[in-house]
Amino acid sequence: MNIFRLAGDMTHLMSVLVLLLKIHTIKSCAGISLKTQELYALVFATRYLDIFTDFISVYNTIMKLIFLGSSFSIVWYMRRHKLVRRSYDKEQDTFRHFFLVLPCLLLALVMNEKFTFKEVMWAFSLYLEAVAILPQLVLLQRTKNIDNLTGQYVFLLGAYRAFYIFNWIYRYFTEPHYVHWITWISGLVQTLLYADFFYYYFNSWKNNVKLHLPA
Amino acid sequence: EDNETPHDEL
Repeated sequence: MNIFRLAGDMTHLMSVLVLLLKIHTIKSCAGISLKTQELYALVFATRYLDIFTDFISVYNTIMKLIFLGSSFSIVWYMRRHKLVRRSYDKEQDTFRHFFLVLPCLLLALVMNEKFTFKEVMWAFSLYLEAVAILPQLVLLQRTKNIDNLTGQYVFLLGAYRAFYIFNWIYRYFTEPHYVHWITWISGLVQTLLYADFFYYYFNSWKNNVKLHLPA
Repeated sequence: EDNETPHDEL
């Protein structure tokens, strides 16, 4: 464990807590894409298949349980909770996430570290995580006023993977056989997808104006 | 023992 990875995990945790806070306290999911939340639940479900077979550390297991629990409960809130679901913008959140899942699955069948069920699922979860934010970014472009919590949620979600990139660089130079091209490339693509959001987020923060993405 | 190194990152 290194400081970059810890910072990444804590930032990721904070993004999930900000979202749960928003949904649980003000009972609203306005501006949040259910499609992205469902993709994230699928990402964690396929990546943490080994949660009970490969014990890494208490920290690792606890964090996996938190990410699994939070992502599925957010999907449950947005689908089932009578108050929260009312604030869900069904008409605007129209990204066909099936068209993200299928290519990632096909790519995982071709590009993986080892052609075993677990490794294919692991590669699938990495490719899917890289593109899972797309429905959310599309929704942000459509909804005019982005509230602070939603903006912070997306910002933290993008920042965590940026920290991970520093973690991979650090591990590459400190651990002799640490090479994971699949992780590195999908992590880089994922972070690049946030580039324009970061640009507008930083500007809105610098000029102290409401975050507004160009249509 | 399976030679797969378990993925230690989240």
